[in-house]
Amino acid sequence: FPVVPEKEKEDIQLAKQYLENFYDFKEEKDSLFKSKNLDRMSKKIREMQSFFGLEVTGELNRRTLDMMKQPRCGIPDVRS
Amino acid sequence: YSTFPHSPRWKKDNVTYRILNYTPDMLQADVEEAIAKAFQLWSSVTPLRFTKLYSGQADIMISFASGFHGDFYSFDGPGGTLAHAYPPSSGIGGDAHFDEDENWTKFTTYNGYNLFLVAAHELGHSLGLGHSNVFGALMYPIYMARDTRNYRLPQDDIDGIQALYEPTQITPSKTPMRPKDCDPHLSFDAITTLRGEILFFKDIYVWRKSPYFSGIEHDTISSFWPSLAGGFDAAYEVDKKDRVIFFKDNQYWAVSGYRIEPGFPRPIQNLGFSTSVRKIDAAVHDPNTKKTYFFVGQKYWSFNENTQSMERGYPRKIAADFKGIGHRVDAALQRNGHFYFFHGSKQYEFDIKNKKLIHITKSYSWFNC
Repeated sequence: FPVVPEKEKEDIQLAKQYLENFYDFKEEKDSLFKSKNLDRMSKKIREMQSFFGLEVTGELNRRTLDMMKQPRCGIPDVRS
Repeated sequence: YSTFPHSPRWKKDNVTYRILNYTPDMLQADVEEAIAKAFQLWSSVTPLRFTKLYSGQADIMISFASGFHGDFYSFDGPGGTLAHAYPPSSGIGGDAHFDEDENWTKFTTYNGYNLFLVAAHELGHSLGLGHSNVFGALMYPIYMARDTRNYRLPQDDIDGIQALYEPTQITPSKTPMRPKDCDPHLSFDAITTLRGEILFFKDIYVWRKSPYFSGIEHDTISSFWPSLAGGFDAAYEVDKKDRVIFFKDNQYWAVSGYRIEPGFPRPIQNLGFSTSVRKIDAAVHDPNTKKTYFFVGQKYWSFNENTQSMERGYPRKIAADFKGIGHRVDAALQRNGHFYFFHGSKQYEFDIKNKKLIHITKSYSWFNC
């Protein structure tokens, strides 16, 4: 079954927050180009997937989301 | 492994820490034990030594807090982020914060987080390590529940910390190996009870027999009391005072749980020994008479815990009053109205009330061999 839209929104929000906290992701709120933010996010997802030895797809798949939901240390994995 | 940018590290071997507050999830003593054991992991492979402070500014300040707590990273309620710590530097540098919204536990359970494991990880940051991408490493950022009895620092973490600090300069041949539980030649330096458990000491090692868990736990002395060196001569507990006394050479220390009481060590002459007595072989306390017996060579002394003074008429020959114990005593233990005297690999069980030797067995008999 497809993911319900609300759940999908929640997951994307969680992923954004996770990447901001631990992978130095910065969303450009005022950017005219939505695709630019998606590209940046995809790049950070790749970085995160690579760190944890997941398949590097740049997509927010189930395994990546599951990893993001694990309890963890609050120190970033990468730094600016 | 990884280090922080510019690889910050402590430029000294003696690093201080202070526990600012305690989680209500655990006994205070258990928090102290978890933190001390976490430090011991790192000190076991580096020249670093950690000293606990009870007031003032320490290099590493440890605290429990919820939500926003005055730094760059707010906590997020149960789950998610469990803790964080800052790399070595002044001020907030080195400090470790634990999310009070988590349920902290002494052991690994399914409904909480093992404080020792999380603290050991955070203190890795406090010493300068970043996150490792090696699955199974202590510095891997994800909490992984695991059995922490006999926990050993994974090699990746050892490599990381030794890249920042020198490896411990110990010649392997000089480090005594822990004897096997059922080694027929096993002997002990000292034995004591502690809050219902029995601790057996040999060199730097402790065997812990507890009514609260099955089997024997293996630890090092420094994991309980980081500032005490191994090789105790004698130990005894006065349970009514929740106090254990340790002897090494001509000094003694008093501890209450994991806390070393202030004002120690003191010279054994404070107990009433003459300066000709250089060390105690063994000590045991009889809670019924409130007397403690000290064994030195072929003689023993009786110490009145109520008056804190040595009794008149002592020393006496051990063999005169403990018939069948015709030699020096390595260690002694009181349990259920019996004294257990240890000499080499043998244990002599003595009925205190009837003043009678009732059983001779191997020293390892407590280890279910």
